[in-house]
Amino acid sequence: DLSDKFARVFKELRGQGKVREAHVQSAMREVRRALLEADVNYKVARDFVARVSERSLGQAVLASLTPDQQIVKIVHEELVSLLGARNAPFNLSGNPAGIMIVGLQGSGKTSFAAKLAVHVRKKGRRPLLVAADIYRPAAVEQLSVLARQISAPVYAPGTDRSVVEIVEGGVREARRQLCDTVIVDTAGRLHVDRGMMKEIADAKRALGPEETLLVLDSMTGQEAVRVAEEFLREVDFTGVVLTKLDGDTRGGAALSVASVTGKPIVFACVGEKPDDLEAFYPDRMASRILG
Amino acid sequence: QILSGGALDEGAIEDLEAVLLGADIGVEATERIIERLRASTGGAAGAADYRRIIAAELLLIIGETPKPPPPAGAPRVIVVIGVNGVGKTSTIGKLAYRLKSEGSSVLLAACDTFRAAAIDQLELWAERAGVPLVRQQMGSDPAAVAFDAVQAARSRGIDVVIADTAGRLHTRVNLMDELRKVFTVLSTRMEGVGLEGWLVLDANTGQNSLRQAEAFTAGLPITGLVLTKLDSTAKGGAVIAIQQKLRIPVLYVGLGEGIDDLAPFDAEEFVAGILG
Ligand SMILES: Nc1nc2c(ncn2[C@@H]2O[C@H](COP(=O)(O)OP(=O)(O)OP(=O)(O)O)[C@@H](O)[C@H]2O)c(=O)[nH]1
Ligand SMILES: Nc1nc2c(ncn2[C@@H]2O[C@H](COP(=O)(O)OP(=O)(O)OP(=O)(O)O)[C@@H](O)[C@H]2O)c(=O)[nH]1
Ligand SMILES: [Mg+2]
Ligand SMILES: [Mg+2]
Repeated sequence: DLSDKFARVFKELRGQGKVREAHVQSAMREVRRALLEADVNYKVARDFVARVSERSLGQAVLASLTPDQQIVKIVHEELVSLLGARNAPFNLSGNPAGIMIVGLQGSGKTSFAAKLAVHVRKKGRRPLLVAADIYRPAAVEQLSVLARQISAPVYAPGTDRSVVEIVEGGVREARRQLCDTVIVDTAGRLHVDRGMMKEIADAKRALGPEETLLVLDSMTGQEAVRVAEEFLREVDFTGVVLTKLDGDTRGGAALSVASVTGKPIVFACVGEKPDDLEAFYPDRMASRILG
Repeated sequence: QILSGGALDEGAIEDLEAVLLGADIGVEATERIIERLRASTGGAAGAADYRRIIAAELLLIIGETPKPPPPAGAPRVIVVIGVNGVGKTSTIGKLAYRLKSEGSSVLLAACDTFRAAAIDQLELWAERAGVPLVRQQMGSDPAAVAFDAVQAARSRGIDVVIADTAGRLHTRVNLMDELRKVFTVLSTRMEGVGLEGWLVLDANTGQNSLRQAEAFTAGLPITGLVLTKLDSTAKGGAVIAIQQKLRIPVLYVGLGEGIDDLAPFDAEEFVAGILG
């Protein structure tokens, strides 16, 4: 792991006298490598290493008896501060409060919608699930089955209406059923599909949501940056949800998205069941990314 | 800028390194490719030459894995596996349509008996492709459904059975055991089937694709890969390392969500996609 690699770097160079820039440069190469192996975008990794390098060339490290441990501490701190940036609490204040769920195909949106419904119910709210994916075969059925499994109401008028009509119908239905939280599941879409990105921007206008959540598969590679940037520009999300964290991916996409958008990661999905939702812990994620 | 003999254009090399890393080829594979580039080019070469050398190298890695003929036996049974959400079910719908248009008779087996509406989803694809589907109740044993389906194909003289399985993370030991059981039941209790597994990988996925490939191919007869969502901006470069380590060919690529959006893997197009 990174600590061992640093220890070796400094041990090998110890014979050369006081810690110097060469030591730090060598350690920084290890950091960059670890981040790239973890799927952190290479530009994000480069910028991150530049920040850490600057701090590591300070007196705290150079004068320290354990420079390797100092640098590990700096790397970890910088990671946590980026991952936990602007940890805004999840804002549910409207009535009904709207939450729109967006993201690439297969990222885990529909499953997350059910998890979110269970979560807000624990906080004393009454959620209504809205099936606004009119494209994927049996998507409406999938959300309806999940809604039944968690005993939550669902508005699923089928695939003959437009997404905007379904969203507006969902808000009306929430008022009718005295639900105070509208959770809108949308179809997976490519960040570069202009038509589909416009559709979601229109749906967002119709819903006026308090929260728009980008659901991102934690095993996403280098392209996570571009995905996040496009969704930010075309839709503007308020938070990120990382899914499939029960796997063994290092999850560098988390750092890429957090550092490029500055948006908080609000939830972590750790399984397929409606209960498999956790708060996101930046320090745990930092350790995971560093391997 | 004139380069004297032996001097390398470091700027061009850095740019190419960024292209390879950005394509999810991974730091280790990228390092090796760049090392070999440095070793194989003399001075006075520039960006265009480097690009050509790297393209040839990538083509060698990805193009040299032969596509094996389907295993002998009838019916041919393709079990489609992979982690959650990569595109298994959609790929099966597209594949059924393609094989049927190529003259094979196809039957689908709904062995994802776990996920909400998984069977309904496959059923809709079967209808679109115009092929029969064998299914049981949600919660039934996937191996039993597979057995049923192959038996039905046998009795109806159908050429190919394609079995859909539930998405599963390779870190879940019990789910990997369940998968192994599907293969075991078919290979031991169905004499003479041509059994093979195809692993579906998502082009958006980073280095975890290599972990997935290693885990899913351990002890299972995996003969091919399908790389989906190549219509996204991701380049799917993780298959380069998979080729180097496991030598399993990419057979098809997914290029969208429609029934026609499946194409045979073209190594040159793939490499061109990476290098731009
Ligand atoms: N192991 C695991 N599987 C998950 C997690 N979240 C979702 N899944 C699974 O991932 C697959 C895809 O989930 P969906 O909810 O259908 O994804 P989606 O984003 O709605 O997909 P599209 O609507 O097609 O874009 C399903 O098999 C889910 O059960 C998670 O945190 N862990
Ligand atoms: N853009 C694009 N989307 C795809 C492609 N292949 C599949 N998809 C989409 O990815 C999502 C997931 O596809 P599925 O076929 O349900 O994936 P799966 O592996 O069967 O999912 P699970 O059974 O839940 O593990 C759906 O929205 C598909 O339409 C592709 O090649 N390109
Ligand atoms: Mg969905
Ligand atoms: Mg499926």
